[in-house]
Amino acid sequence: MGGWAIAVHGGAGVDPDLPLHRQDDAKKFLTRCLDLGIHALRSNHSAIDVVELVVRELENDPLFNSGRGSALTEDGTVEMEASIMDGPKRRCGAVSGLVTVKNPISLARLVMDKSPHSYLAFSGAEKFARQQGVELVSNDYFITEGNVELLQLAKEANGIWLDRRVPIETCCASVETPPLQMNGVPISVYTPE
Amino acid sequence: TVGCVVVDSEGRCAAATSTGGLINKKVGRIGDSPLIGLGTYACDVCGVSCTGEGEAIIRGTLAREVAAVMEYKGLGLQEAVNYVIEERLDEGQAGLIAVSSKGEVACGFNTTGMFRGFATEDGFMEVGIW
Repeated sequence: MGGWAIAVHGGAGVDPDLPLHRQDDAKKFLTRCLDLGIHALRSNHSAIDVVELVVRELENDPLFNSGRGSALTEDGTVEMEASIMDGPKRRCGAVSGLVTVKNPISLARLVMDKSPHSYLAFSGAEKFARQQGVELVSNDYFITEGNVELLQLAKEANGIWLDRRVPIETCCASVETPPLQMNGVPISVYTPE
Repeated sequence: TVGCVVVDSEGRCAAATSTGGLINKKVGRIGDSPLIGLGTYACDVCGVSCTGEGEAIIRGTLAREVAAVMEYKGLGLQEAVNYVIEERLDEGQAGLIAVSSKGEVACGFNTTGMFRGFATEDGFMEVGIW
């Protein structure tokens, strides 16, 4: 049997022109999250506890698209979702459509541990959160100025974006409104589903 | 989207993913992150967390696919990740991180970059973007 191992990610949507200082900020934060997980693993915490602990840390910082710093919907609001899975017995928990739960991953864990279901969404998930006494905050807590600006740019480009990159070709949209774009390609690419 | 995958010293794997979704998404849209087997998966072979275009990850059942090719094709962890990223994404853009019950870590992505970090008990540690 090998030893312990841990991997974290902050998303695959990376602006190719990300300024160096922002790259340094991201690397420092990822290193901090790894250190948190390594310390827990050295203290013999279980894998399921460590993944929850680390994702909570990632949710609390506005640097990446989750929890505080989440991407905004077309209405300028935040709707969050998360899931967690424990390998040995393939137990799992998931939540969607959260608007006031400070740490969605911990509610997903409670769905796995404290409910007869695997997945709760929208008002049902928010009701379960109140029953479980998890920390709730107003939706404003999750909204950052940077994401408000990004939403504005996406609207002007009539696009739905995966990441913080502003596709040059859609930045100065031509006079006729281009077909709805998803991450820089026509939405038709996704028609199959 | 953020995620973490871990295998502990008893060889147990776990995975967790959390997200705000896409910028300017429709209200009520559900992506891959909360969908077990698509954005997140863990079993006794590996743990996987995905990020990227949810619609492409959903169609490719990406996270479970890594475990499946390890179980049924006998691929190693990094081979399985490479296979899934190259063969299961169609035109979609996505990335994923994974650990195996043997204590290995791996990642794959077909985007410009992916914010990621790894560490193993034997002292390996790496943080990357591009």
